Amino acid sequence: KRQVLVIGLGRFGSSVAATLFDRGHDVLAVDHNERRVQEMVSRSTHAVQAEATSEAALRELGVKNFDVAVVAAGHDVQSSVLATVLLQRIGVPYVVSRAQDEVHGLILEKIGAHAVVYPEKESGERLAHNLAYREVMDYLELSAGFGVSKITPPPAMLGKTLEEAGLVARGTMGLTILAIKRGAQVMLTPDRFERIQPGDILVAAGTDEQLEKVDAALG
Amino acid sequence: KRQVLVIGLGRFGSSVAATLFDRGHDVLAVDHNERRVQEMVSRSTHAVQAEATSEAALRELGVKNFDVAVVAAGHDVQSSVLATVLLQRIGVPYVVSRAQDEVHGLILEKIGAHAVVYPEKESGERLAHNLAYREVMDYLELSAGFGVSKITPPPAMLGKTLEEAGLVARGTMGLTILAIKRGAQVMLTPDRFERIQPGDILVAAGTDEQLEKVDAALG
Ligand SMILES: Nc1ncnc2c1ncn2[C@@H]1O[C@H](COP(=O)(O)OP(=O)(O)OP(=O)(O)O)[C@@H](O)[C@H]1O
Ligand SMILES: Nc1ncnc2c1ncn2[C@@H]1O[C@H](COP(=O)(O)OP(=O)(O)OP(=O)(O)O)[C@@H](O)[C@H]1O
Repeated sequence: KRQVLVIGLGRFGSSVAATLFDRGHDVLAVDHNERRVQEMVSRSTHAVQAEATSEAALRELGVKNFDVAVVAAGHDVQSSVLATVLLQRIGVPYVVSRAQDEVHGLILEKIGAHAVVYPEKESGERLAHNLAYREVMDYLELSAGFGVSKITPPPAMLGKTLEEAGLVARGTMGLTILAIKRGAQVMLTPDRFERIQPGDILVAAGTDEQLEKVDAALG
Repeated sequence: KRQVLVIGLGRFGSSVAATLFDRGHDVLAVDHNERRVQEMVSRSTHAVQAEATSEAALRELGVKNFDVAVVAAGHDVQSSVLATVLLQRIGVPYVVSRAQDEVHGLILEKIGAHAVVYPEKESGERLAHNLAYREVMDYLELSAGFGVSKITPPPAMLGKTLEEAGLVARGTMGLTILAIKRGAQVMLTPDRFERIQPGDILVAAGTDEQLEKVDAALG
């Protein structure tokens, strides 16, 4: 169970706080805007109004008891930079700060944020990935250019076994099928005799090129 | 190869456009702000200045030849709603629109956006997931509450085989290890005799509870 401090309850910060809270972690949600604090009362362990640029206010919140602090005080670069520095000074071991743009992100890195997040940029990359893999909902990178993707089998593969479709180790497609999602069921590590059915989603490991070749959604 | 139209070159839109372009897809990047258009010239197939709320301007761009349009004209709810309606009218088969907040998103759904994106909310959920799974870089959902995660093995498992560690089908941990990332290498579908080494990242399939129990990063 993590102890997480979230400073700044805009769209990004409130989402971090609420998601962690729903998963059973302890979340202290902080904002200098009272209305934003109120909105988070039922979606966090505690929601408190405080000025994040005040070292005294932060110490009073007992922030050094937290594992992680997320600085999501968005547009105000000065606030976000100051809060990031103060939290480290007070002794929070891991500080993640949200950047408005590349320059802001560079500053945050220089002043010691352990991780810098670019929400819009990341979501843009994710959407691009999902659009490129049209029927693919997600992608898990294993190493550069190699990962696991959920792909829609092309019509020609329907009714074939994984072996006949070339989707086995050292098969023609070069992909390894780690799982098949069939309706609400998930079949892990299917064997070579498993027959591909209409509606199946194949969870495949391979290089970007291999995944793109097979995915019926592309081309 | 997809033909994608991106309207609105803020942080989200420019990231969608540039990412798709880098992956070899055809991208037309559009914005009514000339400077933003200039910034995208080397990161898209074509970058054009145009007013997205003008049906004539959109038709002139030949938008009905596109597979997908992404409406990323952010803060201006009216522009984003109007562009979303016009694009469908002109015949773009799939329109994804970015919402500023829940109300904006509801409007976009009602007027027929095929998908609505909430970049800050999604990135917040992702960060929350990554923080909850501290050493875990990513997560691939297979079905509700069940997915594939990259986890760090707890110290007690080091030196044990997957079977000894209970990480095999019907093993004590309930997880299935689909792959092991060792340094830059990725070993797919390892057998039960594979010994877990320090630094290994296990690509494991299981329920949220099962994943949380095993991940050394949690607890
Ligand atoms: N110094 C501060 N102390 C506490 N809270 C702050 C401080 N500065 C800003 N905030 C809060 O941070 C929140 C996020 O800021 P803002 O809305 O400017 O950013 P944003 O980047 O638009 O957010 P998002 O994109 O996540 O919606 C606001 O609710 C604001 O009240
Ligand atoms: N009617 C329009 N036609 C063309 N471009 C538009 C129109 N309205 C807004 N834009 C462009 O959309 C882009 C994104 O808008 P804006 O910066 O308001 O949104 P944002 O939500 O802050 O973006 P992001 O969060 O992605 O950085 C801007 O570059 C703007 O010039």
